[in-house]
Amino acid sequence: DLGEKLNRSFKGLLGRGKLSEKNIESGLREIRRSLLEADVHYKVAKDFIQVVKERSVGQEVLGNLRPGQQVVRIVHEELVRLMGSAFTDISRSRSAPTVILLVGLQGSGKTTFAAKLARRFQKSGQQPLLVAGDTARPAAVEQLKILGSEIDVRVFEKGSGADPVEVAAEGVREARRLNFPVVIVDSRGRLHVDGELMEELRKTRDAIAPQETLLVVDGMSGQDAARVARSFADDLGIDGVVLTKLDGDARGGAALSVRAVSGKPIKFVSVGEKVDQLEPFHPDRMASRILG
Amino acid sequence: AALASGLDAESREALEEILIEADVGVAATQRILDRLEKADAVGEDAIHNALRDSLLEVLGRAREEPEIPGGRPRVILLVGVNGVGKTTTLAKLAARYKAEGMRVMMAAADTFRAAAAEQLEVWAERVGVDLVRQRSGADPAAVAYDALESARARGVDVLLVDTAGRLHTKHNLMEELKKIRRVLDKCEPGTPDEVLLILDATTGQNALSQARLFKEAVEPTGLVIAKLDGTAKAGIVLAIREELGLDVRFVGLGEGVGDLERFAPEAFVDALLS
Ligand SMILES: Nc1nc2c(ncn2[C@@H]2O[C@H](COP(=O)(O)OP(=O)(O)OP(=O)(O)O)[C@@H](O)[C@H]2O)c(=O)[nH]1
Ligand SMILES: Nc1nc2c(ncn2[C@@H]2O[C@H](COP(=O)(O)OP(=O)(O)OP(=O)(O)O)[C@@H](O)[C@H]2O)c(=O)[nH]1
Ligand SMILES: [Mg+2]
Ligand SMILES: [Mg+2]
Repeated sequence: DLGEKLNRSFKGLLGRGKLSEKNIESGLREIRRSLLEADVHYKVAKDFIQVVKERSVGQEVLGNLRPGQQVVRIVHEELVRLMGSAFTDISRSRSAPTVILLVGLQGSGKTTFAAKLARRFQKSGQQPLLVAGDTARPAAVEQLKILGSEIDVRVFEKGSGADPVEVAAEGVREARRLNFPVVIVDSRGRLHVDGELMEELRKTRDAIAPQETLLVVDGMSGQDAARVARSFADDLGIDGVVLTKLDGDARGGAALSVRAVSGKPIKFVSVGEKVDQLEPFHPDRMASRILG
Repeated sequence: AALASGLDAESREALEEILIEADVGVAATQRILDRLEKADAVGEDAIHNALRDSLLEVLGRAREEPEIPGGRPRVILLVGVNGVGKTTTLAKLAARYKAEGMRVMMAAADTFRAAAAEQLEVWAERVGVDLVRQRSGADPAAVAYDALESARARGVDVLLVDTAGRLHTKHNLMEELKKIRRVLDKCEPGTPDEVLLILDATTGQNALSQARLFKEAVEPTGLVIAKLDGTAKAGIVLAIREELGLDVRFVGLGEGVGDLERFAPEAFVDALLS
């Protein structure tokens, strides 16, 4: 446990006294190691440790808190502060429908999340339209149709092989025509370094003007998550992030990296394969998980 | 000691950043750099070569494909967590073996995920091989058994069995996987001949946890690193090889049926250090 480890490395400091720069170095190394083991990006961890150091040097050691726990508390607070202190919901359009575009790498969980998000809106009394914007992957349209039928949500589709930009545009037009309050557009998985597919995504965005472009990121992602988030933020523009597959034992440090490099809030966390296994993002819970 | 080896603190830190950012992991990076210090290389080129050699040493010599007793299908079971690339990798392997002149069959033993069998149906048609499937919700072990019986009856050379993605931490799902393996062996003793654990190149340290638990459950005979055409370096395979002795057999380099290559350790290490 990180608190215990820090206490051991601060064992010179038992009574009252300030944490000096010298005795904090080993504690900081321990924290940095823990963050890296949790998949936080190397540079993000480095910057983060600097912030913790500045807060900790000269920090009064509280009488009843061991210095190790004190530093852990600072780390925890800074993690929460970095990741956003409150749940950030989906932005709504002032004139229906609210358009949500889901993007991300292959296999990150977009299609599954599309259904989960649709279910969430449905439960709050707003009937969504799902748009099968992945016309490339074998049976992707079928996958979304099945998920839609399982929750009684309509899916707009033009089959595999159709032009994805056209499908997205027509799907949003359909949502407008039928007065859907929300339309969720799924897209194919793509690499941030695939110029052609990133251009396709920009065309899609221009065609449908989403209120929310959400980057769906696999919660088990490692160092590369920072680069992916950076690319999607710079080359497309995103409004928020969704972290998936956090029902496993991945520490989820990608959450910190993605937030740090994109500046965008993590809005939801997917915690299972079932359609109702979706949670609003809780920064404090994520902080505890990352610290292990 | 650092001065004697020519690996000063600054150089060590620079290498540490490269390795960590390649997902090698903290502990493995420390072991590698400690060994490098002892190697006593002096100068940037010598250090780089020493590092390259030590990584190649970890990866070891690729092992031969197991020899299959003739007269029955070679059974390859694909396993791994959700969304890593199992189904697509299966299609690529099918195409590869078919191109080598073998008679290939696919088994859609993912009976859980929406449109999983349909996805494999599209691939079976594209590659031009038979597929055994049942309805959604069927017992995956039953599909596997069915497929192997059918493969045997038809003189198939290679049977590739797809399974549903599952997190290694889900006990009941791992038990289901063990059952699929047992049932194959029951149908034809000695099968599956290969169990390929598919890992996503973008996965971080969790890949080690995945490898540990999948190893415990179904004894993988090799790894496939999918999505290596992205920017992730999959450095975690070093720790997996060191701790669990698992080799990478193939790498996935794209979404097309031809985007699969045999693992090339030198190219992998060069990309990792670039
Ligand atoms: N355990 C778990 N599995 C998930 C979660 N979200 C999605 N999955 C699974 O992850 C796999 C991939 O999900 P998809 O929704 O197909 O991913 P995708 O991003 O649409 O994939 P592409 O369209 O190919 O890019 C499926 O097996 C899903 O059931 C989650 O939160 N937890
Ligand atoms: N770029 C790239 N994409 C890949 C590669 N392998 C698979 N994919 C893509 O990754 C996504 C998931 O692939 P699947 O084969 O469905 O993965 P899976 O492990 O069978 O997923 P589940 O059955 O849902 O657990 C698809 O969009 C594939 O096209 C690869 O080597 N490179
Ligand atoms: Mg999808
Ligand atoms: Mg699959």
